[in-house]
Amino acid sequence: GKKQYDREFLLDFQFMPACI
Amino acid sequence: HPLNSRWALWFFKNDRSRAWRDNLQLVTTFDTVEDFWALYNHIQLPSKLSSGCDYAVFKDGIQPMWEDSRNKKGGRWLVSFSRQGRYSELDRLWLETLLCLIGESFEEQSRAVCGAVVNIRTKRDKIALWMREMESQAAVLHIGRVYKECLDLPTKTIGYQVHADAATRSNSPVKHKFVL
Repeated sequence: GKKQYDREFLLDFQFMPACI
Repeated sequence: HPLNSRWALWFFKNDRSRAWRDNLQLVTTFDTVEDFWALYNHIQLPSKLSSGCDYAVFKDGIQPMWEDSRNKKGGRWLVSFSRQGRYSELDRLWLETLLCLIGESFEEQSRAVCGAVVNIRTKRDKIALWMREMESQAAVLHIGRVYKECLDLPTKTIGYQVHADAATRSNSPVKHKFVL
């Protein structure tokens, strides 16, 4: 299906370490 | 977290000794939320770029120029602002533009969206959302309304221009077909 992400979801990843 | 589309970041740096096309470089492509941030966090904010530079983020395979067949008959929703507005608004509006692009915020009209461009210029900076030829005015207006809401802008601040008008203008300003 089509992947839609809202801005809050996307912003949660901004400073997340890459390997967890 | 895979994105719906693979996107490409392009960088343009104005060098008058070279052809326009030679000043446009494909930087990289990404198709996950994590890779988007790895790239975004690593590059300069638009407000730090020098005058004459652009960033463009387009669906992979579409070139950020009018001549691409997907753009040719399309148009753009444009927001432009003077230098005073730059430091408070430019970076915020560019990030919001990217988030609505990669998050596919335009629902069924997301397919029509080709990409976005930020132009850093001496007089006025510009951010534009590019879309291909649309089947109806309603579809163009739907994208414009969603986009304006993403940017949280007041009324009459974004205008729609047809690329063909921009490509053929001489000295006259390009008309806005719609203003929201």
